Amino acid sequence: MIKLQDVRKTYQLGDNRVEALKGISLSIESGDFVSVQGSSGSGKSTLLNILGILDSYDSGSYTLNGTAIRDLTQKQAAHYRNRFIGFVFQSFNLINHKSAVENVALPLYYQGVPRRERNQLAMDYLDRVGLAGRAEHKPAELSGGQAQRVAVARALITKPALLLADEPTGALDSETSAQIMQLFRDVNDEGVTVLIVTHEEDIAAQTRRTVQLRDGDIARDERLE
Amino acid sequence: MIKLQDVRKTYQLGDNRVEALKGISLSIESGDFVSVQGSSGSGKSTLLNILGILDSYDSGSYTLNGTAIRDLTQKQAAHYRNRFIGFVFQSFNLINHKSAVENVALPLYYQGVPRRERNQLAMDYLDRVGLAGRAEHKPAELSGGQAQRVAVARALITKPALLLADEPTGALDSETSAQIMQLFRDVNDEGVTVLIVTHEEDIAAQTRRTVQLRDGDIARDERLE
Ligand SMILES: Nc1ncnc2c1ncn2[C@@H]1O[C@H](COP(=O)(O)OP(=O)(O)OP(=O)(O)O)[C@@H](O)[C@H]1O
Ligand SMILES: Nc1ncnc2c1ncn2[C@@H]1O[C@H](COP(=O)(O)OP(=O)(O)OP(=O)(O)O)[C@@H](O)[C@H]1O
Ligand SMILES: [Mg+2]
Ligand SMILES: [Mg+2]
Repeated sequence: MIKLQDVRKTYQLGDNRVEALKGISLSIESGDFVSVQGSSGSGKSTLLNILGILDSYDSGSYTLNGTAIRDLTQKQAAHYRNRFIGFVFQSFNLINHKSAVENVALPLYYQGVPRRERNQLAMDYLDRVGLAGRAEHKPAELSGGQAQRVAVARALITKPALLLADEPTGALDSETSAQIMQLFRDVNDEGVTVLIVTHEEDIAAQTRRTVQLRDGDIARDERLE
Repeated sequence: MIKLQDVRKTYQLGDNRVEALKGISLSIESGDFVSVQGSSGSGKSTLLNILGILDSYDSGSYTLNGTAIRDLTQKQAAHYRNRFIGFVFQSFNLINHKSAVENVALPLYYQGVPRRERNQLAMDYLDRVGLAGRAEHKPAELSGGQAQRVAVARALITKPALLLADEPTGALDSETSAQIMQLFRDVNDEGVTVLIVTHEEDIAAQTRRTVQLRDGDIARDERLE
């Protein structure tokens, strides 16, 4: 499903160079449940953004389900993302002037799903993250953890083949975290490939394989089951 | 230092009423080190925003160092905040077009501190949170945990009497979390009153008193030392 071969990514800022990824090689089978850990600044979000076709890489190769992901047009990149990938952003990236239910329904709107059906599904997914009672709230009218859960619901609603989640339980207490992890297990059982970036050991322990990043390199990659 | 007496806060959204705080009474002595825990949506940020004079409350009373905090003008509220309070926001609230060092220096700019001195101090505080090497990066060029640490540095630079931090280690791995908690212990030793909202048990365990919110009420308030 995912094949990264010696992927490098460097940010250039004026005279400064930040080598965020220093040659990452990683293979992930369809249906796996993987966590990516590492300290703040180690390259986790950078890696996830490349996997999510949200950002380019400088060298090496990235193949997603047999397709080489390289030099895509904006249109092609958007096409693959919408059809294939659900992404939970580290800072949620909700639309501020839209309600929770409108935010969750948005990917279906882009897929041309009729209004009644997409709103129904959106309410359904909001309910799955415990937020049926917050459907009409805008992001500024939600708590941090509620906004995070709206972002999770939005990432799942298109039933993507690949779910990429950047610290999806970062703003959640232990009970709500457990609900979200159960939801991820459920979709993984249904065949979704799940990759979670997390800095929490006990969240990583609930996945089946964990990859540790250190300063842009893979320091460790081991099965947990 | 802080005295809340039966404080209530309700959000009105169209026909919906959300009773975020249902009568909170809380006294905090100067120099204490307190954590506030509770599940997602239990009212922690709402409480902190009221304490930080960022939001109003509907009934009850809030006295800060002997001053009744009620019906303040925008100007008075800003005055108390700038002189007295350091605030770490749950979503950081950094200025996107300013660099990390400019963001950290900003409160001193508002206090009229000369340019050279405030930049020196800002670099000093960035170093204390491990980010001297990221001074020129803008928020979009920082990792999530780096942005969080910039927000922490900015809250501390005016040496406030009261530090209010909303999930200040939420985006941090265990090692970086430990550095930030040590920094909070250091400023607490220097006499700063510290109140941390956290959903992490092991962070709360490092404070001297913990308050548990449940659905807008205080469910538990106990000393840990
Ligand atoms: N502006 C608003 N309008 C309406 N409801 C709001 C508003 N802000 C917050 N709420 C609601 O008030 C409740 C308390 O919110 P608050 O942000 O204080 O929770 P919290 O304890 O900080 O949660 P979290 O741990 O998820 O950050 C939530 O249920 C939320 O939906
Ligand atoms: N646009 C950018 N320009 C320059 N440097 C960047 C940019 N984005 C990220 N970086 C740097 O690249 C490194 C990796 O960032 P990344 O966001 O991948 O870290 P992370 O592992 O997700 O950290 P965290 O756990 O704090 O979220 C960091 O040191 C960061 O400062
Ligand atoms: Mg990150
Ligand atoms: Mg909150």
